[in-house]
Amino acid sequence: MRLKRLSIKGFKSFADETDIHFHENLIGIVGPNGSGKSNVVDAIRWVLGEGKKSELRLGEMSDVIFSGAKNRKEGRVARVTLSFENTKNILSTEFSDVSISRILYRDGASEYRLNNVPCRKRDITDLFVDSGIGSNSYAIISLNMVEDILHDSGGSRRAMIEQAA
Amino acid sequence: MRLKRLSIKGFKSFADETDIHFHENLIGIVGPNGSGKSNVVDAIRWVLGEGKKSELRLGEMSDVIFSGAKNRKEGRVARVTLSFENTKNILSTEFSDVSISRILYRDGASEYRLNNVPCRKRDITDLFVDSGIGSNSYAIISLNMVEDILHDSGGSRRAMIEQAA
Amino acid sequence: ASERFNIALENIRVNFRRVFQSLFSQDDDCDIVLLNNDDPLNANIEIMAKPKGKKPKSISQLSGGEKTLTAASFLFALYLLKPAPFCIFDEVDAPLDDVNVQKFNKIIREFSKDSQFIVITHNKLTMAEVDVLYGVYLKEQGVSGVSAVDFRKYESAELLEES
Amino acid sequence: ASERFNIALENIRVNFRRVFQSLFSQDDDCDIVLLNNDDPLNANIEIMAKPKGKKPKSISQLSGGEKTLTAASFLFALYLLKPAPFCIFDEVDAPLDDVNVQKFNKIIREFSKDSQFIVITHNKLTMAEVDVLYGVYLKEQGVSGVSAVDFRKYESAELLEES
Ligand SMILES: Nc1ncnc2c1ncn2[C@@H]1O[C@H](COP(=O)(O)OP(=O)(O)OP(=O)(O)O)[C@@H](O)[C@H]1O
Ligand SMILES: Nc1ncnc2c1ncn2[C@@H]1O[C@H](COP(=O)(O)OP(=O)(O)OP(=O)(O)O)[C@@H](O)[C@H]1O
Ligand SMILES: [Mg+2]
Ligand SMILES: [Mg+2]
Repeated sequence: MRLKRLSIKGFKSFADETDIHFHENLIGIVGPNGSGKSNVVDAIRWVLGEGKKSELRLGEMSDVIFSGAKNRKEGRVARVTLSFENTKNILSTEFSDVSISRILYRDGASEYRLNNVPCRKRDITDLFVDSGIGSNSYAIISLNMVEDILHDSGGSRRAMIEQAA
Repeated sequence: MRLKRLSIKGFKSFADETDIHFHENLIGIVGPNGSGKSNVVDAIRWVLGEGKKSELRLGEMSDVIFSGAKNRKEGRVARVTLSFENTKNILSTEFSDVSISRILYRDGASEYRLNNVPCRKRDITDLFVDSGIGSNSYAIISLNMVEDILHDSGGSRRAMIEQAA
Repeated sequence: ASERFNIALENIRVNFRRVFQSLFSQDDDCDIVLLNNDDPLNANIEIMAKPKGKKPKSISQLSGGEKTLTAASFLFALYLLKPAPFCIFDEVDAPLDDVNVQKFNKIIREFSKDSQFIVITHNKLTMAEVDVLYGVYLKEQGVSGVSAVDFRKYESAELLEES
Repeated sequence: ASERFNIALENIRVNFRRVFQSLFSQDDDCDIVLLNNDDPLNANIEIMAKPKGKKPKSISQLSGGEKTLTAASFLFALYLLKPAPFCIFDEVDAPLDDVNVQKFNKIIREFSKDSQFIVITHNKLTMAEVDVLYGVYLKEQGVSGVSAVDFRKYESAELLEES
C-alpha cells in the first residue's frame, strides 16, 4: 500500500481545502510553532477512525471543525480524505485505488466514505485490520507518547504488540 | 547573591569530584544524551533540600549515590556543595561567602552543612526563604514540567505564585 | 495573607500579558483568571492563551511550541515579580522553532543582567548566545565529567564523537 | 491466541535488542520481560534498558534522550515484525543530540525502502535527510496552508519570518 494524497478542508486550522501529496518515501514536514503540523497528524488519526477526544487534543469532538479566526467565520463542516494505492494487496479490498473519508457537520451529523460511497466506521477499520495501521497503532507516534510507551500507562504497550502480532 | 561553584562527588553519575564554576551570568551546559546534564540540575535541587524521590527521578533516596559502572565499584557516599557570594544580602545570614552541603552515606546516615558546620535541613531552607529559590521553585524548570504548569497538577501553580509573592 | 496574594496575582497577570505578547505578537491575548473568586486562597488559577486571535477553547488545543511559550511567559512573569538570584532551564527550548528560540534567548539575555541563568540545551542558536559553555561528557563508561568548551569546537566535537 | 502472542513477543525481544544496540552501542543491554509469567495474556510487559553497562534500576533513571531512544527501539522492533505501510513521527527527534539524530535517521532511511515515513521536525539534520519537505505555514491569522519547500530556502525562510 502506498499513500498518495491527504486532502483536508475545515479540519482544525485548515479552513481552506489543502492537499499534501506523498509521492516520495521519506517526507519531512516543517514549519513554525502553531502553524498546523500536528493538526495534519490529527487529521490522519481522525480519518482512520480515532474516537477518543484526548488522542486528538479535543475538548469536544466538534472542536475538529474550523472554529474561526480574525477574518474568518467558523466552518460548517470538517472533511478529511486519505487516498492510496493498494499495492501488494495489503488492504482487504479488490480496488487498486482506495480513498477513505470522514465528514463531520456542525449539527453533529457524521459520515464515513469508502471510495466516495457512504459506509460504516467498521468498513474503514476492517480495511486496515492486518496492516499494522490504525488510529492508535505503533506507526503514528508523537513525542509526548514516549512516556506512555515506557511506563505502559493503560496497557498501551500490549495493544501495540497485539497490532504487530 | 551570586553562584560561585557547584562541587559534586559520588552523586548519580558523578563518581569523581567534579566542579562547575559560575563566573559568568549566562551559562550554557551541553553534552550528549545520557552524559549527566540533568544530573547536575538534580544535584542543585538535592542540596537545596529536595525531599521528593519523584522530583529527583529516583526509585529510592539512596539511588542518588553513584551505583557503579563497568570498571567502578559503587560509591559509599554522595556529597554536593553549592557555594555563593551573599551580594545584596538576599540571604538571611551575615556571612558574605556561604556554602551549603548535603551528604548521604550508603547506610542511610545523612547530613546538611552550612559553611562546613553540620546543621538542620531547616537552616538551609530558611536561608532561601524570601529569595525565590527553593528545590521546587519557579526558578528551576525542566521541559517535562511544562505540562504540569499549564494543567496545574497538584496545585503547583499556586505554590509557585506564593514563592514569588 | 489573601491581600498579599491578590496583589501578587494582579502583578503577575500584568507581567504575563506583557511577556506573552513579546513572545507571541501584539495580536495575541492571554490572561490569568481566578475561578470561583469568592475564596481567593483556595480558588483555582486558570491560564488562558489566545495566540493570533485564534479562539482556543483551552490550553490543550495549543501546539507543543505554543504550550512551552505560554508556560515560559508565566514563569517569566513570576521572575519579574521577584527576580530569583539564579534560574535553571533544562531543554526548555527543545520544542521551539528558530524564531521562538531567538525570542526566548533575548528575554533570558535581558534578565541575565540581574541574575545568573543556567541553560541546558542541544540547540545551536542557544549555544551561540551564552557567555560560557560547559560540556558534560562520559569520561569512562557510566562516569560523568565536566569541562569548559569553546562553542566553535563543540560543533565539531559532537561530530568527532561520531568518528 | 496466547501461542501467537508469545511468538510475537519473542520476535520483538530479539528485534528490540538488535535495534537498541545499534542506537546505543554494543556494550549496551536491554530486554523485554513478562512479569508473572503464568498468565501471559494478562501479564505486565516490562521494558528494561541498561545503556553503557550502567545499572539503571528502572526506566525512570534514564535521561530524556535515552528514554526516547529506548521507546524508539521498541517501536522499530514492532515495525520489523510487521512493517506498517506508513509511519509518522511527530518531533520524536527533539530530545536527541546530533549523533543520535543521525543514528535515528539512518534507521528511518533504511526502513523507507519498504514503507513511507512522514517526519515532523525542527531539526536541521533531519530536514537535510528527507526526500521532500513540506512547509506548513499560517497563510492568514489562524488559517493553515501547505507548500512544498526547498530545504536551502527553508533555512533562510525561517529567519525571513523574523524580519
Ligand atoms: N478547530 C480549530 N479551529 C481553528 N484552529 C484550531 C482548531 N483546533 C486547533 N487549532 C489551532 O491549531 C494550532 C495548533 O496547531 P498544531 O498543534 O498543529 O501546531 P504545530 O505546527 O504542530 O506546532 P508545534 O511546532 O508548536 O508543535 C493551535 O494554535 C490551535 O489554536
Ligand atoms: N546513582 C547513579 N549512579 C550512576 N549513574 C546514574 C545514577 N543515577 C542516574 N545515573 C545515570 O545518569 C544518566 C542520566 O543522566 P542525565 O539524565 O543527566 O543525562 P542528560 O545529560 O540530561 O541527557 P539528555 O540529553 O538525554 O537529557 C543515566 O544514564 C543514568 O543511568
Ligand atoms: Mg506539533
Ligand atoms: Mg537531560
